[in-house]
Amino acid sequence: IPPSCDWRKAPNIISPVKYQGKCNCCWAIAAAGNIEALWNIRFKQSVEVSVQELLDCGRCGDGCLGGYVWDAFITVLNYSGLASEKDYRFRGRANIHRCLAPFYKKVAWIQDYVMLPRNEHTMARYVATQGPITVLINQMLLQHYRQGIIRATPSTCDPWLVNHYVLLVGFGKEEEKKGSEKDLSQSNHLPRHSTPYWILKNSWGAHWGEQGYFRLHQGSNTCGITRSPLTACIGDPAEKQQVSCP
Amino acid sequence: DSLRAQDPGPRPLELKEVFKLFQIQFNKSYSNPAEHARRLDIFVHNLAMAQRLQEEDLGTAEFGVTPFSDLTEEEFGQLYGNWRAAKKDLRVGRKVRFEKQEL
Repeated sequence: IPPSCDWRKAPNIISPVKYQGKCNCCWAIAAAGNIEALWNIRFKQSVEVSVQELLDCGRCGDGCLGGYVWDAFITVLNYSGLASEKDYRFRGRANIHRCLAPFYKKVAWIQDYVMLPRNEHTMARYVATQGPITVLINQMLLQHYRQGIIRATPSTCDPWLVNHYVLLVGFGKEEEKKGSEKDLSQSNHLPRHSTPYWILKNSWGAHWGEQGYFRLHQGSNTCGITRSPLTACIGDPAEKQQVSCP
Repeated sequence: DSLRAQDPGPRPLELKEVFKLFQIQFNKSYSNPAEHARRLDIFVHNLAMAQRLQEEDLGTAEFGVTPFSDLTEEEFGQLYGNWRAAKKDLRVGRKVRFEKQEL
């Protein structure tokens, strides 16, 4: 596993940050982001897929009332792919009786989807060698988040109460800046601590957080990040190739 | 006397002024004065909450005024929380714990 990985640094892999508005469709946006990134990595061809198709054509009713990433993947499998965002645009509300999937050309499709082991080490290896994955977290602290790395405990962010899907696009380490003057004066004699973190893409627009992204501490299951790591499988599994994350 | 004569420096912004700046920054307006007063109360509560989170955080995160600072925790959860996923996950969690107890 490399010490850091950030898929945003690779050109045309990660699509622009989306804004879910008053529609609770984080699950569909995270699934779409996962498919786009894996498709772009695999085929070196930039696509942006339709979130609206996932909302209109899902089997669980109104997608703006929440949903699951695996249902988004089942919708993609049922309709043999997804239309482009450009053709089937996001409207911010579901139209469950008017699924337009059959009328548009598919620009990306998946073979399957898998649940990854609930282990941050394995998650990091998968992200570094395959691409971004979806995760489910407790979003409570994000209401007040501005920037930096969130490191919570189970009492400040319950890892069991997970209620928000986001896309995990990378990880890294940050040199510690916090500390008293005394600590700083001694810093030359002590080993330097660094904070490992995950980089996550949110769906609340580019004006929120760190240009639409946020960071969670890596290695402490902060906000339940290991509860439900899920990813689509794209391309022929027999031709599975490892890629290198920038 | 000598202390009084000293320049106190820039006056800290009052909460009402901070709230006004928040409204301008995030283009927020409220339907009537009662609603405005209610949102101001929530905003003040959230600033205190952000300060508490800042003190409790073990990382390098900065908490403070965000586009959601005029929402209660419940409103934020209803508007942005994926409760379908949360309910399902809690059911799974309970089942696992139950099975562990059984064992």
